[in-house]
Amino acid sequence: APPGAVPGYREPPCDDPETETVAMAAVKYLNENLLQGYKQILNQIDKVKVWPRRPFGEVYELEIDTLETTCHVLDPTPLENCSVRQLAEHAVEGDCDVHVLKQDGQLTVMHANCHSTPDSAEDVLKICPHCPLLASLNDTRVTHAAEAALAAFNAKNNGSYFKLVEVSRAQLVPLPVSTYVEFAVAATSCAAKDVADPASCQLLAEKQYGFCKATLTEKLGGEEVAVTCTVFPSQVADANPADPAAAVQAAPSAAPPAAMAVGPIV
Amino acid sequence: KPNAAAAGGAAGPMVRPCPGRVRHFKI
Repeated sequence: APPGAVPGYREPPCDDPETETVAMAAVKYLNENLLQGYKQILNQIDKVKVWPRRPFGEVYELEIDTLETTCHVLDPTPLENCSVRQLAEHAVEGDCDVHVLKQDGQLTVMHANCHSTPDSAEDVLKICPHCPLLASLNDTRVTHAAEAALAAFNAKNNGSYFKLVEVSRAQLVPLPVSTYVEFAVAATSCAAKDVADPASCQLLAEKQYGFCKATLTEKLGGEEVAVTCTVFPSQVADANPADPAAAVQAAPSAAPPAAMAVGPIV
Repeated sequence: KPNAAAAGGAAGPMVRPCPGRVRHFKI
């Protein structure tokens, strides 16, 4: 371009079907590449610029707001069936900048950068004065609750020994004094009933993940734990889920692999 | 005051193209 020349861009409306298709492709890409936490759902398109790209195609520069759903990223439930995390549960918002190339009708995410922010304590307490707020995942009460809950689950489990993958969310409840945790787990090669050395248990080649919700209640002279885990069907190995050049098709997803067609086990 | 039509301005209500609609709720 000659010096001083600024290449032009166009600004379609944020709610234009074309813009929405690109934003949905970006959210799909985000969810396929998230390594932890919860699946994100599109909430609002903030800005859009469409730049011409040489020799062919266009680049969509989008700013989008997302909201956390209740589906963990390891949960194979389609995003359409996931609920948005409600304000009373202490919602979390994502602010994302994305660049999407449209060429020959195909959408490819070239860049995506998101920052997540929980709703303010003030806003949560305004709509629900007694609701527990999100707690730090490093809090010792949180890590203890997750470890105790997983131990309780493994003790009652006749199948594989499950290891903790991540604590994804936690709340400290004042009355009764308790800790609510949600965490992801993965099956290992060991049987839960006869684990001598948990450190030697390896994750299965065909990864099998689960997602648990637990409450650890402090009682006089001890504690009580209630835990429910959903174990997802084994997942076939993904070629390269973190490949930034991976193409995101605007068309609906293909049918899930056969290994994922089975329902979860609770 | 300049006439909006004479200046090439639209006579109808202004459409704000962005940001788009909120699908769930704002936090």
